[in-house]
Amino acid sequence: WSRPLKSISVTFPGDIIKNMTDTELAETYLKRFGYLETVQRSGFQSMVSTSKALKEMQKQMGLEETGQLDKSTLEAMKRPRCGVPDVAN
Amino acid sequence: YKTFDGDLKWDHNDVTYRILNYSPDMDSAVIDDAFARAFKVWSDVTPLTFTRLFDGTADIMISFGKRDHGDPYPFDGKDGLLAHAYPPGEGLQGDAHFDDDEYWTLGKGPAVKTRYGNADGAMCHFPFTFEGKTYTTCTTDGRTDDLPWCATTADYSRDKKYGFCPSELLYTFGGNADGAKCVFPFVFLEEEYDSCTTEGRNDGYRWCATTDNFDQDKKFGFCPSRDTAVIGGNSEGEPCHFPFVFLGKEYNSCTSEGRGDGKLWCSTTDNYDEDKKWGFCPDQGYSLFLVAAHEFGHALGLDHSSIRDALMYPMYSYVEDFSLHRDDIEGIQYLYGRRTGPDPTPPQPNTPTTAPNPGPTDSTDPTKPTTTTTARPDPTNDACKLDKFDTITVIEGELHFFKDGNYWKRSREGDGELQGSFSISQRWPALPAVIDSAFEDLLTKKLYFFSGTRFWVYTGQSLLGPRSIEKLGLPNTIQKVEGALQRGKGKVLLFSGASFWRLDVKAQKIDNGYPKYTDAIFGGVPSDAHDVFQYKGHMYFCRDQFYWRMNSRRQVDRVGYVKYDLLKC
Repeated sequence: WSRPLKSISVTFPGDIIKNMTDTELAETYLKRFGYLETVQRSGFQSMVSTSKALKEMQKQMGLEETGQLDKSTLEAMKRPRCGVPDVAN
Repeated sequence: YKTFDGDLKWDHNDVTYRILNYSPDMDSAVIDDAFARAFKVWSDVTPLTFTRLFDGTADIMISFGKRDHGDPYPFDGKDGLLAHAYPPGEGLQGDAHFDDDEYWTLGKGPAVKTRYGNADGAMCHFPFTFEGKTYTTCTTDGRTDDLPWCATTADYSRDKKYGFCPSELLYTFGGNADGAKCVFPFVFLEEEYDSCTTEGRNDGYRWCATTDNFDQDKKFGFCPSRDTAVIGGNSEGEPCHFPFVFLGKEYNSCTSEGRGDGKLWCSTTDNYDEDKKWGFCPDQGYSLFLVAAHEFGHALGLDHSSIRDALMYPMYSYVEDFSLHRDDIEGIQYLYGRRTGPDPTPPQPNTPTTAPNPGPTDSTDPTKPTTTTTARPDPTNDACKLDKFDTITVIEGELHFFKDGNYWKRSREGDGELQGSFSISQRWPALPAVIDSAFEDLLTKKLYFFSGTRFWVYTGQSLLGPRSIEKLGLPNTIQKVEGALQRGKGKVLLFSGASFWRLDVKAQKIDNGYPKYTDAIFGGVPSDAHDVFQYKGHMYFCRDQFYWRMNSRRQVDRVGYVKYDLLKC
């Protein structure tokens, strides 16, 4: 049996992909692609809930609509994709 | 499918595009071709036409850029965001941008087009062997001038076919030096440079001077990426240095150690700990064709689809034999309507619009096809715009190219003009639009056509079939016959998948001892060729737009483009 290697994370110079937590990654993704946005109308400000945004994202991607940041949702967020937002602003 | 709010679309069907710059990852000709094919995806199913402009403002301005590239949506380094495009409209609208921190290929690893050498610009063949050693990348071995080269067939020692790989020592692109090679060392702002540099630029592109003094001559070009170069990081364009030291440990290959994302990287000096110079190792890359086809969908007015197999699904996945999903077709046709003009797959029999001329006819002679006199070519159907054919074969000494209900032909002399398109149904009315394979029996001059699991035999205008290919003794597991090679009189090899069978034409039976594996007998050609045929004493194996030519000693003596070498486009 091999002993699992202790993996060390290094900040590589010039690497703009920062090591993010899963929650941070999800929030960035949901904002970037239009699922999570602050709506400002007549001074009223509301934040679409993360769970609702996740459900919308899961629906768009054909994933199970759990509203949770599950493994398949996280994997989908890490996959290469087009930069055009999924939800129009 | 989804369209943008307000159903944004072009108000004209003759859409123009302009390629503003190129990626160093692939030859400009390969990039041009990828974009042209990506537009064709949409023009095939709509009345839209796409015309390339070389200056001025086009509807769709195409460019490569990194990170902050001049619009409000910066890219994010390697992977993640690949590209974006704007819906139709004026100015930035309609434009398509591609992240040049990605490794752009045709989706299956380095797509290296050669220059010079003796292979007529063929693509490198990886792996290839040279003096007993196998190479999976371009090499400078065997040369004293440091120019990287590759073989364009599997075995250089046998075939001696080679070309030079992208290198700043051979040429540059863009800039103002007409593609001249770099001159090292060169002086820039009174400093001397021995290699390409990103100094003086804020877009991350590597450049060099093409004279020994940039300050004085102001002549420069961008450096093409070598296939061995790292991607991104802080050493773009440099090769990995093996072995290298990282956190005190020595590495002889790319590693994902130190990274949380599992991406493979390497140091470009012998010691990362000291020099901190690194980059990502070349991988399969992203298909520029597929990504461009998706982005051009946006540029024409399509938003993201939620159907996983649709082209307009937001995530990238590589598909080998791409075809547009019904959802994409419905979306684009909602905006622009269907393609007008002649149906490209007309199965209906020919009905002359004018009365035929009275006079002698040889239609009673079954050995003489009369259809060449009635079939009129349609020059608007341009074979040069096709990337791959359903089948290619020689009939009556003329090379025939079949595609979607049409065919073109070129005389045996080879330099004769390409004629067509002609309608298959006009000349051989019983045949379906898609012909997977065809051959002419050298003894009887009968023509055999294969489509799916059926075949037809034409003797002049008289017809036999369709019959099941099982009748010939082919197994019921094969979906189609993809190629045919005459082996002397009365014997024909039939190819399907990675195997082939020998047909005794007279007995109409497959010989014993078959199938055999294609790569066991025909080494060095793609085992998944979709067209196999005999022409002027050579065997041709085609895959996509390329062919592998094999001589009678079963040596691959040439690899080239069907479009340029056989169609003479």
